[in-house]
Amino acid sequence: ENLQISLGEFFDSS
Amino acid sequence: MLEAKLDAASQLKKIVEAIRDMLGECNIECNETGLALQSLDKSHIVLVSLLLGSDGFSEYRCDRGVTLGLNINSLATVLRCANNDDILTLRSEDRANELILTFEDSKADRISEFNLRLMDIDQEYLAIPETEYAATVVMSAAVLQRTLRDLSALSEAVTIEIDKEGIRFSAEGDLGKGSTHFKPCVDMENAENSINITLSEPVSLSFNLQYFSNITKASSLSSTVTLQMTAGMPAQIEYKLPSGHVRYYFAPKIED
Repeated sequence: ENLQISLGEFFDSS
Repeated sequence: MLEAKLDAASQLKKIVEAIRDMLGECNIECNETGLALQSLDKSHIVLVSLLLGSDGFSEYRCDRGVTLGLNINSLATVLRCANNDDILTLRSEDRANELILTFEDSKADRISEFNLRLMDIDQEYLAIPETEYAATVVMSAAVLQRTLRDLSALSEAVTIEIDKEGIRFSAEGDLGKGSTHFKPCVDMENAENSINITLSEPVSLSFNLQYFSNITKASSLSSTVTLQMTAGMPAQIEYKLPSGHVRYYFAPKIED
């Protein structure tokens, strides 16, 4: 089963 | 202060309608280059980045930066009071707490004015890294929307594989599985039906189809869509506007 990850894992908040 | 005029309210109405289901409260940053909105959707799976360049307006003036903190659904509600071909003007004083929208019909014998209350929203800004995408696909926005809608009947997730043969969309669920494959092609009659693929290496990613269907609501804004993907990174999906864009950064699903 594929796991949905959130954008926060890729883009750090500036 | 901000003063921006559009010759047809429909230009803004259809953009706001396309993104309103994904967003809630957000800041629209206005400066001399135009209006920009960057906001995470409620699920934090998609980042929406909207740019309306100042040259897309018939008149535009924003001598000092103005931030319009508002609920996108309230803006959509007020915009519903405008006819598509009304002349739309947005006005806001510096540090004002309201956005004034006026709608005039072309004969200028009817003018409506709405004042939308503005809010202080301290929203999280994400730094979007410069990414070299392994694959770029330019295709018909309507064809992408239709392909994904068909597959959402099978599953809540779609796998997109891009290689030099083309682009394949596939889904598998309880009732079975399905896939649609497009070869690169050039349609001389309707350029928008061409499938243009630029590839540095094959890539395959999976995405949630519910969020994807929210994204493809922007298909009404542009005849083509640009899909950019690279392994292990969010996809960039862009609908170009006459002077700007609506861009989505979409987090993939990862094999656990």
